[in-house]
Amino acid sequence: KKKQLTLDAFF
Amino acid sequence: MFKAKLESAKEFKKVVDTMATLLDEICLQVNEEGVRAAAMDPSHVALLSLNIPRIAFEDYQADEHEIGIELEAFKKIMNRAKAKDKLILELDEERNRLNVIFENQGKRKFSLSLLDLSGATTKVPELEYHNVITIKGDALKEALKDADLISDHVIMRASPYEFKIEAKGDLNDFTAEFSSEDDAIISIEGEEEVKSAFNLEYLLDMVKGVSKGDIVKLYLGNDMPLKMEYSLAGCELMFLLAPRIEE
Repeated sequence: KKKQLTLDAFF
Repeated sequence: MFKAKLESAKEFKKVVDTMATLLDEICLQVNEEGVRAAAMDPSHVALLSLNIPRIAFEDYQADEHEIGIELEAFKKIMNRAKAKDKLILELDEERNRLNVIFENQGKRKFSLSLLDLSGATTKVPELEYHNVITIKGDALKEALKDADLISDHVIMRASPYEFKIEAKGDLNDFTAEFSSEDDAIISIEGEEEVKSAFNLEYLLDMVKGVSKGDIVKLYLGNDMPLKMEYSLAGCELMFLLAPRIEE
């Protein structure tokens, strides 16, 4: 299953 | 004070259109060096950063100000730009408005009421990338439109010599392949193979202002945000788009 990440995970 | 004049209102319209597709509002940080802004879309999937150095303006005078703008209203005003209109942006500090003036045979002035977005500045994360693809904007845009027929997301793959955009549907597939020999490619840099998946609707919004002759830089990693950069009439746009991952 694909999940859309948010940019918060990369800060 | 802030007063800035741009040669082409029509070109700047593309910048505002692109911002308005991703964001509801933006806070322009102006100072003597130029205009900067950065904001994330409401769902925090995409980030847009704008940098307009003062050299991009025909005339430019500015002290430090934060100018909060509601983008839907700004977009509607910019849609009234005509060929050969120059654009003057001028802060009216007393009335707390941004005057948007189209200058051609006369002056047509809109006064845009400002939002208080102070303290809402977005930091841009410093991400490290090893793969950079520099590609003609129309080739990228057409490939994304092709992929949009097949799926709602794409996989972007980069190797030292090749860049691919793949879309897989239930029945049908699409692949765009660009090698470093192809006309669409200015350069492909990188020593490893990487791939990430991205939502197509966001990608299409990000390339909205791109037209023939524009050059786009893509920074790719493994399950990393896509970084995209291009310039429109001296306005530098940078985007980050968070990936979709396999759970």
